[in-house]
Amino acid sequence: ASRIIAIANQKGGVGKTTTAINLATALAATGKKVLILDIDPQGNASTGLGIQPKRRGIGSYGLFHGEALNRVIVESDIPGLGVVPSSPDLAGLEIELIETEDPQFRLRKALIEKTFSENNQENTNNILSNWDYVLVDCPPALGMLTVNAMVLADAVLVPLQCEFFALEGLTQLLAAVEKIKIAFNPKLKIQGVVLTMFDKRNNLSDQVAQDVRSHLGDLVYDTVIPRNVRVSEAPSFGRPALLYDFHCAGSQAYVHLAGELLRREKTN
Amino acid sequence: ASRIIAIANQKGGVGKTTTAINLATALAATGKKVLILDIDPQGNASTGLGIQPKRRGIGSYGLFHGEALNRVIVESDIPGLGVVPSSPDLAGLEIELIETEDPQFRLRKALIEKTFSENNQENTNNILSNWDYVLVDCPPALGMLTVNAMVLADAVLVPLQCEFFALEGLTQLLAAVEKIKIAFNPKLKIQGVVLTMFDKRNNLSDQVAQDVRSHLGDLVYDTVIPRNVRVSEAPSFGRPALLYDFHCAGSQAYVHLAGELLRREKTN
Ligand SMILES: Nc1ncnc2c1ncn2[C@@H]1O[C@H](COP(=O)(O)OP(=O)(O)OP(=O)(O)O)[C@@H](O)[C@H]1O
Ligand SMILES: Nc1ncnc2c1ncn2[C@@H]1O[C@H](COP(=O)(O)OP(=O)(O)OP(=O)(O)O)[C@@H](O)[C@H]1O
Ligand SMILES: [Mg+2]
Ligand SMILES: [Mg+2]
Repeated sequence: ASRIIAIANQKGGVGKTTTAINLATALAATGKKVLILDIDPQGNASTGLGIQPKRRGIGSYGLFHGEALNRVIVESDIPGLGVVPSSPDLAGLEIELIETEDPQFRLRKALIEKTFSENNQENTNNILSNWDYVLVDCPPALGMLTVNAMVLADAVLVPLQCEFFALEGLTQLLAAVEKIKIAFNPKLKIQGVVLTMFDKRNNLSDQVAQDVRSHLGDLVYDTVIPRNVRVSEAPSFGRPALLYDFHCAGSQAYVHLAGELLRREKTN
Repeated sequence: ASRIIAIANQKGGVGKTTTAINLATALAATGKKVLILDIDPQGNASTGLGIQPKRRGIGSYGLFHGEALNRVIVESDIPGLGVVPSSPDLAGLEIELIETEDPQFRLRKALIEKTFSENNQENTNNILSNWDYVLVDCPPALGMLTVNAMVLADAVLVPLQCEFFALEGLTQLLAAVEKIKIAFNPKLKIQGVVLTMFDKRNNLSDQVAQDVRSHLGDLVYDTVIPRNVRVSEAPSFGRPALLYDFHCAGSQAYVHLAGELLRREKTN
């Protein structure tokens, strides 16, 4: 079965999209089949993977309205990596879902079907079974889109920029995950916290990293993603950093992150 | 009368809060009375100005529910600078306002009262008249909170990080401002675009800056805010960069920005 990971943090600009794109590419490079769900109306993950707006179709917005998965998936340039692109219509979803039943479960209902066999045994027929990993890129908010991702997911991966404001929001985020776990998705857990844009030239990065490790211990990945300009240049070419400049420090860090994620999965 | 400016951009982490805090401080330093409205549930502007959570009270959330302005304002350490702090309750406002009448006007109704004199002349009795400038720090979304800010405001100031993903969202943002202007606030205009986190060490910053200036011309402020670690250190001490390290490049840039804003106001 597939492993579904929501990449979420309501703090803006912490590296959610960059982590979704490059971690997915690194996992695909190890031979895994990886699907990226872009549910951010900004559509940065779709752009960063080279999916031009005219190729996006109804995209992930369609999934919330009962469209079949195979009708919204788009191929990327990367073997083994599929994308359900974003759509600007996602921005209106929060309001649209208000009047509906179980608005938090729309994504889950679209992708994880419950069927019953003759002896009334409940089977979860997972439409996502062709994919080893599903990464969901979330917008910078704890609204209905991110809630849907966390109700769908097995775990939440939290990119955390090594800056003071980003640290402040972490407690709110962990509390929100706990609430969603209790109310909607009992098996939801924290996959881990990934430190991003670490700048060894300034103390602030060190202080934040030490602070987070002392509070969250093992939850924090050993792999730290350095601030690296090649990573921020890659999206303007519509390519992941791993394809734009495989040997740069940023790409190598994402390769290590994929390795660490696979190792942690085995031992859990 | 006071000048109300919404500091908005749905792209996350572009410097909205940092601009709100430091531009407000620089304007206050010139003798203006400045009020910051923090309507981001994350509350980074409140934290960056040293307003501890226990001092925040019902904050800006109260304004949306009819609380009087003078009951939610908190003094800051900076002479002439007042703050209406954030509250975590803001996160639920989008849903709360759905069933109400004119949800987009809640903030405007709370702060700009219409009264009628004997001869039935409509007067705008502006509750904000004690303040020369009101800066509204918005969350990274184009939801009901940011819409309320744009319906209240005279103009929108757009901080734009000199990165590719930030550029991508600019068209969406300008289109949203235009929609709000037509539907709710005819006098709304773009105050300007401020380039932030400009890093002279990399070409990407230059490319983005040139791209934006060629498209938007005069709308882009001459003052560019450089990437400067002292700016990102200041919030951990609960102080604006101008108080933490007045002579650093970041603080000086915000002083220049305040000067340019005042000059532009005069000529408009
Ligand atoms: N390791 C890195 N080194 C340098 N720049 C980076 C790095 N990671 C991300 N960036 C850049 O920082 C900016 C923010 O990253 P990104 O857009 O991935 O964050 P996000 O959390 O997805 O933002 P949002 O909250 O808007 O969705 C982008 O311009 C990106 O290119
Ligand atoms: N000129 C600068 N130089 C260095 N760091 C900066 C600068 N401006 C902002 N920062 C840092 O970059 C991060 C993002 O800035 P900030 O939080 O102000 O953006 P924002 O747009 O308000 O984010 P959000 O979308 O989450 O509200 C913060 O950690 C901040 O301290
Ligand atoms: Mg993103
Ligand atoms: Mg902010």
